[in-house]
Amino acid sequence: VGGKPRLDEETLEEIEEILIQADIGVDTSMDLIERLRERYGDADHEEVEQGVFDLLARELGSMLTVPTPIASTHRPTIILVVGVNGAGKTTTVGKLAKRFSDDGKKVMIAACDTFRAAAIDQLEIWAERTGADIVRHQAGADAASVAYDAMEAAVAQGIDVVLIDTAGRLHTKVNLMEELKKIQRVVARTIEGAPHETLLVLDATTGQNAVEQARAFHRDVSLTGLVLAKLDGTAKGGVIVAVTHELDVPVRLVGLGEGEDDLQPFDPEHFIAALLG
Amino acid sequence: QISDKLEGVFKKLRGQGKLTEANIDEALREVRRALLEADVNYKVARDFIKRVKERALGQDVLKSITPGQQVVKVVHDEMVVLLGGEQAPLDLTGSPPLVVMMIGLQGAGKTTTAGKLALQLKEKGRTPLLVAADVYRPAAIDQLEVLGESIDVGVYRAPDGTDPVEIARGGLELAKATGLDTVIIDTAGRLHVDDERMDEVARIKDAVSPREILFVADGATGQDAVTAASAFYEQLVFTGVVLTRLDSDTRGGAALSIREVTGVPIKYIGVSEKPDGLEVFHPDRLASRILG
Ligand SMILES: Nc1nc2c(ncn2[C@@H]2O[C@H](COP(=O)(O)OP(=O)(O)OP(=O)(O)O)[C@@H](O)[C@H]2O)c(=O)[nH]1
Ligand SMILES: Nc1nc2c(ncn2[C@@H]2O[C@H](COP(=O)(O)OP(=O)(O)OP(=O)(O)O)[C@@H](O)[C@H]2O)c(=O)[nH]1
Ligand SMILES: [Mg+2]
Ligand SMILES: [Mg+2]
Repeated sequence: VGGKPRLDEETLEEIEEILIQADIGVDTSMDLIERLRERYGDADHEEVEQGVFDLLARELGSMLTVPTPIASTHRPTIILVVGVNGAGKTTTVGKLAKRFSDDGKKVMIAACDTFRAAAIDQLEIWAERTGADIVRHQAGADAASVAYDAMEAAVAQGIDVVLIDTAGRLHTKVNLMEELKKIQRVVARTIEGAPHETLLVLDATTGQNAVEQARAFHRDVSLTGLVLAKLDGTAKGGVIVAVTHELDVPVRLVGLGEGEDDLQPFDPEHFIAALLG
Repeated sequence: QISDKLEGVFKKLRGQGKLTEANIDEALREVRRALLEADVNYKVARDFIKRVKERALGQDVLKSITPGQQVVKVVHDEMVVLLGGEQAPLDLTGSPPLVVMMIGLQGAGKTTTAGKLALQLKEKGRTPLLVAADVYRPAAIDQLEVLGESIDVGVYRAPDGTDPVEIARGGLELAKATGLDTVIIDTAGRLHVDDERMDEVARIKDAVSPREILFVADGATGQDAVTAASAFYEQLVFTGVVLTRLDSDTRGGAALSIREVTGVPIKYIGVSEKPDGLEVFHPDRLASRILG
């Protein structure tokens, strides 16, 4: 950006390219470009140079809800983890188990993915790694029953945090979304105020379909937060700007790798700086 | 609906008398917007629109009574050509055992696709062997074994601590020794920016010389499809692409981006989690889907 005395069309195109390639999306990018055009269309060079970056950063920042830490004052705190297939749910559950264990909390994992091959085995390894208890049934069992048993066991054993891993499901599959609602209902009936958090895990490489995913999951199970996984890749994850702006659901955490410590609180400033390159 | 939008654009322009090149530009801006909303890569969309414009002008769209429809036809046809014209089958020529290697980013659908492919080949009368070369993901080997069990296909695994290159070799050796004609190697998900992991998969390729290397990608991938696909292509020169989870409502623009940037044909699409959820790729169907 720069070398020209004003914010000309060529510069605006360059900015559009940056925003679109970051998966910000057409509507949001056009909104931002329009604001730049209004604000800086006739400004002089120096003001534009610094102003453009600052304005973009400020506008993007205003579209991102300020993240607050995960609720963990209830006992047990119930955290339901949901999302489409392969997003990173099980790994995020493992990382959360590590994080809460490090904080001295007694953690239980509920293996509610009773469908996918070796999903329970995968979770058992994470439970072992992080010292968390695990409640599981056999493969093919009813997911809501596992959730129910986990709630009962958590109360009986004085557990601090229960992490519920669920099967990946496309938001377009009505029967699978109904199953998820049932898991949530069972949890709510068994423990007052549960689930205290319902986190949608989004793969950072996902494009505009992430908006539809978030809308559908939010409509069906009322999300309290997003986890942006796989941000250690080259994808910018810009789609969460539109998601948080539209649904007012904050990004709470980002996944930065496959290891148990690769989970960090969402830092909007850092995210925006990386996005604008 | 893109055709309605374009008809709307041209109706509005009709009132101004004869259509001009600038009018075509306006219509193509609508098309470009549709492509970007469908996750087609920014640069790929720009180059594609340029080519479409040349074709549209060459076809006298300006003189047509239904310019909107005609532009859509040019776009659709150009997209089908870009996506590969007709279906590209799996290359199974050569003396057995033939090796097929699955590669891609984390969570793309490699393991599930390996199982689906094994079932399809078995139903075509071949004798596949699945090879569990993902030593990193917890229970990845168990996952492949459960899948193999469900479709009655053998799975080769090695003791914990065996290097993935050795596992691949071992699988090929077992296939040779037992007369199985196709080896399908499931590898771990990896980032194209992880040099060590990219080097590993290059070494597996060198060790077993796959007839087919399938780049497996999530059908809902956004702008990053180009970056990842180019990097994997540069390192491995894969021979086919599989786009998974197209049973969702994602538009699938990543298909256009990956094909344009690597020139590699899309061979299959994943349309369900089940072992029979693998379809041969149809360029015209995906073109209609991307255009919305
Ligand atoms: N690089 C990277 N890989 C990740 C991250 N989170 C998860 N993964 C990897 O992504 C793949 C899928 O992760 P899972 O945790 O199995 O995803 P899931 O959502 O539980 O998948 P399903 O249960 O099949 O729907 C695995 O290979 C993980 O190691 C991350 O933050 N960074
Ligand atoms: N709906 C649907 N789900 C799919 C499809 N292909 C794979 N999946 C699901 O996507 C998730 C990830 O699939 P995997 O086969 O474990 O992906 P992967 O590439 O092997 O993952 P990593 O080994 O961790 O890199 C699983 O829940 C699969 O059941 C598909 O075509 N449609
Ligand atoms: Mg899982
Ligand atoms: Mg796998």
